[in-house]
Amino acid sequence: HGHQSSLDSFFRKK
Amino acid sequence: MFEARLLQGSILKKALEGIRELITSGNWECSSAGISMQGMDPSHVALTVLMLQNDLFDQFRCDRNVTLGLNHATFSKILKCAANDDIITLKAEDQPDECNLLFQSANDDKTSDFIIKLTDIDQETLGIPDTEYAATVKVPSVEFQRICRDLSQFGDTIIISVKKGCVEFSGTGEIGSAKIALKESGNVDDDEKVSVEMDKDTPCSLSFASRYLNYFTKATSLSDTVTLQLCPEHPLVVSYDIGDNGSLKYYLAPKIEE
Repeated sequence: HGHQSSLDSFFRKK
Repeated sequence: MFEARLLQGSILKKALEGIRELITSGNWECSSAGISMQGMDPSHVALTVLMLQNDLFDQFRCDRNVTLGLNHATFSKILKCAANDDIITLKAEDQPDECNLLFQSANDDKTSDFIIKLTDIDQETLGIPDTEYAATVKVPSVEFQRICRDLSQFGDTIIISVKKGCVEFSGTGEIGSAKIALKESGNVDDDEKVSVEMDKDTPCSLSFASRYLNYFTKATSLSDTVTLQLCPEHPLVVSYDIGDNGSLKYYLAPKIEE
């Protein structure tokens, strides 16, 4: 089922 | 000076059960608006966001913003000393290095007074962009907990597929495969019902690690219903409302096909 993505590619650090 | 009194102390106990296994410590930011805490697990796959608005508390005072750096295992140990129907009061000075927790029993014949040492946690805060979700699904929280538990026996991935009027959860692995479909039910106002709202009628289907979904369902006791929001190639949002003035939300990065 593919590889686990990371939230870092979706959310920017403020 | 910060002081907040929660008549339903069990809310804090339940919230900690939904947080402590995902994030070991966090900055609980107290402001005049309420208390918020967010944190990611070490592998940056899941973000946990707790919001407790000021009117969840029957007394709330926060003269200057206060950051409570809390170790969640310690916080949970102390909260375990509170009965479910205790009134819990949190107190801290400005720029505190400790936080005072007061538990008052329902019949007021027992008060427990704890001091928890605060820790310095340098934690970046993440900006969560507003997303147009392709699908918003509401299901009974106990149902969702059971589905995640049952399907994780089949493998480490749970596929959530939403199409008009129906949400499907499936899992496959060495021992075989399983698919559980929930149809949208009639009168959705009842807490025990399923509702499926789609932005357009395009079905969407995403894969997630069952381990994290099972961590999230530790928050089940907070709310009768859980809301799932899906958008292709975006994190899943799993939300447990805390009354009308709070929420515990989880954001889970999807598993992307090769």
